[in-house]
Amino acid sequence: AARVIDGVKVYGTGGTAVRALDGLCAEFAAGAFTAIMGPSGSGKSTLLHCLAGLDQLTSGRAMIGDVCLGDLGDRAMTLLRRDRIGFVFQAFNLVPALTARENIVLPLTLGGRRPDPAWLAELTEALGIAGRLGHRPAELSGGQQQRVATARALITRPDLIFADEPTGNLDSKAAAELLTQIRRAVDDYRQTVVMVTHDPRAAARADRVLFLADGRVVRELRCPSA
Amino acid sequence: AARVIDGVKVYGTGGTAVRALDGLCAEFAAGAFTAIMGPSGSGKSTLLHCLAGLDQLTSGRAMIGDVCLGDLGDRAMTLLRRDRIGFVFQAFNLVPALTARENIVLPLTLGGRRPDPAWLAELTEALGIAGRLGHRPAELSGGQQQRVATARALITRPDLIFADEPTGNLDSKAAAELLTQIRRAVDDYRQTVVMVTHDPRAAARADRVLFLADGRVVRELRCPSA
Ligand SMILES: Nc1ncnc2c1ncn2[C@@H]1O[C@H](COP(=O)(O)OP(=O)(O)OP(=O)(O)O)[C@@H](O)[C@H]1O
Ligand SMILES: Nc1ncnc2c1ncn2[C@@H]1O[C@H](COP(=O)(O)OP(=O)(O)OP(=O)(O)O)[C@@H](O)[C@H]1O
Ligand SMILES: [Mg+2]
Ligand SMILES: [Mg+2]
Repeated sequence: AARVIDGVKVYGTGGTAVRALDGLCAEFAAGAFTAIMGPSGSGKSTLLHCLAGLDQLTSGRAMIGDVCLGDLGDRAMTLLRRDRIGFVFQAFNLVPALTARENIVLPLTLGGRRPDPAWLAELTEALGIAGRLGHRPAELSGGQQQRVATARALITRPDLIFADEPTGNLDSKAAAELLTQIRRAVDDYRQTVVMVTHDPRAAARADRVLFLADGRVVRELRCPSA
Repeated sequence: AARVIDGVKVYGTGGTAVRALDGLCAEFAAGAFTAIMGPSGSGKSTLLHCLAGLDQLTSGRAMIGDVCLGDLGDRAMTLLRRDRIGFVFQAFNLVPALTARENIVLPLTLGGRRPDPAWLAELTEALGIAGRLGHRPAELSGGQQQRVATARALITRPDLIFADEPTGNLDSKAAAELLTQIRRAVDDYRQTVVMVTHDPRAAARADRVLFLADGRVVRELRCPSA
């Protein structure tokens, strides 16, 4: 469903240049749930952003299906992201002026579509935020904001879900419920999930774990099926 | 060093009012390291903000030493926060236009003071961010931003350190190093630390753990000394 071939991403130039990705190769099969772990600063967010077309590789190729992201124009890239990709940002990136509900359905609204009320209710109930939908992000706790960001990535049932540390602000019960929702997306709807996490218990819910260090994949583990 | 007596915090009014703190009592002795755990939305950030004078209780008293925070004017509160309190925010609250170094020394700069170069070097080395000091927050990874926010709270060696989930974006090695720095502040310099966390391994480094639920303390555990 997605892959990176010899991905290099360099920020800056000259002496202070940072090689955030250093010849990274990774493949993410359709309908699989992959976790990505690694030290802070090892390139995990950079990998996710390049895979989702939010950032451009310096060299190498990022592909979604048979499409090389570097070949797409702005318009095509925007449509691909809106319709086929859901992204949970490490810093949430919620719109401050919109309510939680408006934030969640924003990708649908931008596409001129309406949410399925039953799916919206089911999703927000499962994530424990159904009672907070009328509030703006500043009126929500950190963990509630994180779950709103997750709901936004799931509401369109996109082919590809990229989640950047989606449980970092959650207690173990809320984290388990969120991971259950992600597991259902994969098991019941054959969506593809790539999740960055620092939490081994979250990684244990995936089908396999890729370990990054210094902008490269250094190890891969298959998870025994639960 | 700090305490809350019958703390009540209500957001909003009428039917949608939220009782974020519901008659909370807690005491934080000088020179002790207290962890606070509890479900997402249980009032942990609200408690920290009220203790640090960043928010006002609806009723009850928040005290630092013998001073009731509700009695202080804006000027006195600002000086207290700048000189005696360090706060690591759940969302970091870094200044986007300033470099990491400028963000870290901002509380000193605002007080017309300069950093001790040896202490700044030691702190940033220990937190693993010494090589990123010239970069602005947007050029840092999530975990690097979190460590810059932590360094800012520690640089003034304040009497009171409030840390709101300071390891949520860190791998286990970086988290352990950050907790070691916090432990040193308590053991070597008799600073007082109140740390909200969802991570049991972080809580295990504290002297005691308070458990919140629905805006109240429901349980307290003393940690066996390591
Ligand atoms: N400005 C506000 N207006 C309305 N409700 C608020 C506001 N700020 C916080 N709340 C609500 O108060 C409750 C407690 O929030 P708080 O941020 O203290 O939770 P928390 O324990 O820190 O959670 P987390 O672990 O998710 O960070 C939550 O239900 C939250 O939605
Ligand atoms: N715009 C930028 N300019 C310069 N350097 C950058 C920029 N963005 C990221 N970096 C650097 O690239 C490296 C990788 O960053 P990335 O955000 O991918 O790390 P990460 O693995 O997600 O870390 P974390 O676990 O802390 O979130 C880091 O050293 C970071 O400082
Ligand atoms: Mg990251
Ligand atoms: Mg909080």
